Amino acid sequence: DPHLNFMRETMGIMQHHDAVTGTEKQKVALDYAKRMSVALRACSTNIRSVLNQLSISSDRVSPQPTKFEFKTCTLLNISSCATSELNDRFALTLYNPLAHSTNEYVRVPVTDYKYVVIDPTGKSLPTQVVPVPKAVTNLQHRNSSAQYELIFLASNLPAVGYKTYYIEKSDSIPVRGKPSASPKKK
Amino acid sequence: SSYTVIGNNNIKLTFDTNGFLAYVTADGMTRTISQEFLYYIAATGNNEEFLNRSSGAYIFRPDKNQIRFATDEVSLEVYKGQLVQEVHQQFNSWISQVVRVYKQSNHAEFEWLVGPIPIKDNIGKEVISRFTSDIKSEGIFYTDSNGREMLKRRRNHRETWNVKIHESVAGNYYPVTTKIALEDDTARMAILTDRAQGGSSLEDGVLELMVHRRLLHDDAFGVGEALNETEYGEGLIARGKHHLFMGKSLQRPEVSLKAIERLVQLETLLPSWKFFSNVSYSSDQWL
Repeated sequence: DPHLNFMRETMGIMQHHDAVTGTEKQKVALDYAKRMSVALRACSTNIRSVLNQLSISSDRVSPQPTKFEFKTCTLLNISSCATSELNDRFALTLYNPLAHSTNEYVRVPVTDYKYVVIDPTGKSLPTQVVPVPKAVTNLQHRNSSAQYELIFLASNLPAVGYKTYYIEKSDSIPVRGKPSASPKKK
Repeated sequence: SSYTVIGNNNIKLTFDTNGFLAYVTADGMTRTISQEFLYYIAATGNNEEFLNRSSGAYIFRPDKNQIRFATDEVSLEVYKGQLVQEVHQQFNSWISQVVRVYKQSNHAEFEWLVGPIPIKDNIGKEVISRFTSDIKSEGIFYTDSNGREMLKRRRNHRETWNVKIHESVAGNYYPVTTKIALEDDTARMAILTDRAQGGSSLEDGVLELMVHRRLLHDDAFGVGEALNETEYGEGLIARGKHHLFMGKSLQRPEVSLKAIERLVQLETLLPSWKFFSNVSYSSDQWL
């Protein structure tokens, strides 16, 4: 509750007419940004706890199920995310807040161009990799090694529900058959 | 040396040899639609006089409606794949954009990156993205009311009193929370935003949205400082998205462009939440 209350209080502050329209003083704008950041970080604890409860399958045999981190990446707007950049394997959980199922093209900042994406049924999805625009990689204060964005279609995300995708650098996957052709250079 | 085309079965975008958007093909027709970045020169007033305010945090007020093009030539990089086709545009050293069409979508996405706006010339600038079409909108356009109903706007006109507009740009600007649109008997063009912006249609068939501004004077309405965010050194950089829809304006029972716009509006403003987890398992173990 203290975590949620901090977010509630912050959202209350954000209803002030200066916050809505951007007519606050610069130092106040920075304080608003800080409060939002702290509130989001506090609530990520709740999110982690809830998703870890939801993601335990009912037929699980292990008495001590593994807990996942479920980190938010607040710098995705500049194509930067520590988890996807620093790990060869990671999972991406998408929670759909809408009251109807949706399809969404997901873009994940990555450091390489060879990845596989596996959906919750075990199916390998078609992917595409495009370079992060030069104007973004050249941003002065962007501290990121992501040179590419991995794109895949997350289809039929359930209404107010979630799906988790497994993403892995394809170099680290044991060869099961004929390797796929490397992307054509344009 | 030749036109560049990206798109899918639903929508195609053609870029001319200068790198600007030139045509959009969708819904069985091709229309002339261009897109460019421009900026207004911000008014510098004398705040002692009520009718001579500076452009500032509260008011948008270009100096004698002066507008400048960001560039007359755009460098292009094209990436075409099985899920998305996109064009990376560089307008100048501080404005760039990615225009993309996903395989299954029926609209185009414009992801703009603007800033830091240069101010070494001591001129405040208010940057817009402008879409120019051949649609004969006759002074009528529509902006949303906080994401809900669309309100009809008529250029140089107010619904409940006779008005004489003295400043034709500022006097025709309206708040856009999620959508701005115009149409004629045959075609319709709509732009969805990812945040609240100012917008207008200052000529028939033309829509513009303000994406970023950097000002050097206070407008004396209360904030007491210029809208010049230099806390991080050079000035802020803004990145955001516009979604362009074009199609027939006729309402048809089988396809409604407005219904599609509404759905994309929801999905744009309420996208999925993304949570990343480190995983040590192999894919089989994870499953």
